[in-house]
Amino acid sequence: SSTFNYGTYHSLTSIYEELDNLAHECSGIVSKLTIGESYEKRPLYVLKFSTGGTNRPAIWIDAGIHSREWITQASAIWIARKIASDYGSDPSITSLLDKMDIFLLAVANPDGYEFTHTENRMWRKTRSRNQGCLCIGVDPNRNWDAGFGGPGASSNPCSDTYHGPSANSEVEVKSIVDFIENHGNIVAFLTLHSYSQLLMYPYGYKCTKPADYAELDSVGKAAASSIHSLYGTTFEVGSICTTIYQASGGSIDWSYDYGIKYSFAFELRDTGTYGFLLPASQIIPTAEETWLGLKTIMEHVRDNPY
Amino acid sequence: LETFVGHQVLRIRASNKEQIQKLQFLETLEHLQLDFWLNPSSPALPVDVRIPFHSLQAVKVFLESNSIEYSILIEDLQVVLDEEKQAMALSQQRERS
Repeated sequence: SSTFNYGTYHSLTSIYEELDNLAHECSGIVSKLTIGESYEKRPLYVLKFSTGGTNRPAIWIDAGIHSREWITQASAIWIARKIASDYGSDPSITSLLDKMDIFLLAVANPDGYEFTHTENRMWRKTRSRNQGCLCIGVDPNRNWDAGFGGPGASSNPCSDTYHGPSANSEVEVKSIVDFIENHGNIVAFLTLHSYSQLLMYPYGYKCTKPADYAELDSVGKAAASSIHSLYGTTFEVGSICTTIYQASGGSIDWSYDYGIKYSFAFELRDTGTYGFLLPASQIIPTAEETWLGLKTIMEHVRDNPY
Repeated sequence: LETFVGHQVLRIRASNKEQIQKLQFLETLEHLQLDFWLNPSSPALPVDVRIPFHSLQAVKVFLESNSIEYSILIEDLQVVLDEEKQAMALSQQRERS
């Protein structure tokens, strides 16, 4: 297997090399797709985990849409290796991949990620330049077509929560939307953020309960208890609006309104010392516990087709 | 490369909605260049904010004069970023060797 050290943070180049390694070493079930390019023309690489069939129901997982939250991209790479290595040995993952596909976008905002390595470690947004705007970038988790421009997003281009000139104005967002709409059979949308140990479901742009509230809440609670079982990390479960605040233009609101029932956002562990700047020693334990939560949700998706 | 010498990250614990509103007012003061890592939402959740050195004094006076409790999450942000960079460099060396 590759010599990639999952217990440290990596440059974008190194992460992209590892995606190639995974696709090469596990070519039986892993392939690498390009679903588009970022604003600065960096490829958006998605790993597809599939054991065959055409247009099977599929699960979408993304990480790193807020570029500075390095723990999410690092966890995603570890999770990619875990899925590949568990197929054939873990009965649950084996039965899941015998029925469904998984798509994993480890670096949803490559321009921002590169910028955090080269110029500004605190950068969170995209790097798009909008006509006549003094400031750069849009918060890619306020740019989705779900209550766009509503509460909890800023119309000030210099704000870290700037929603952008229009929904899907960010090519990084539009590429995911196009991919999911073209695929047509994505049944779960899971996104990794950091931090504060929250497992959230829609809605954020409004404070009314989703139609599937009871099921999402119980699946979320089951996932949180799986996470807790490993290292005792406690996640709070709830809708975005009741858990933190009203925030419009978020990805899981779009995916849920689009018809993807199982839409969840994870805010990964908070040690109470570093915020999203978790030391590298926290990468693997964070990835391991996150995986258990994701797996619980994915098993429910597998067993409850809709 | 942007540096953050002297920037501190405070963890603020609002005890009621009035204090949350005061923190939301703080969010609007662009000249302070505050970077909210966790935005003020409810007294149940902490508010974490990165504060540039030049705004530190003013923000602490504001919090103390409003009896808003806070602690220092990160004493000097640049120290943490330097450690992170060193850890990455070390690991890359190991991988190469």
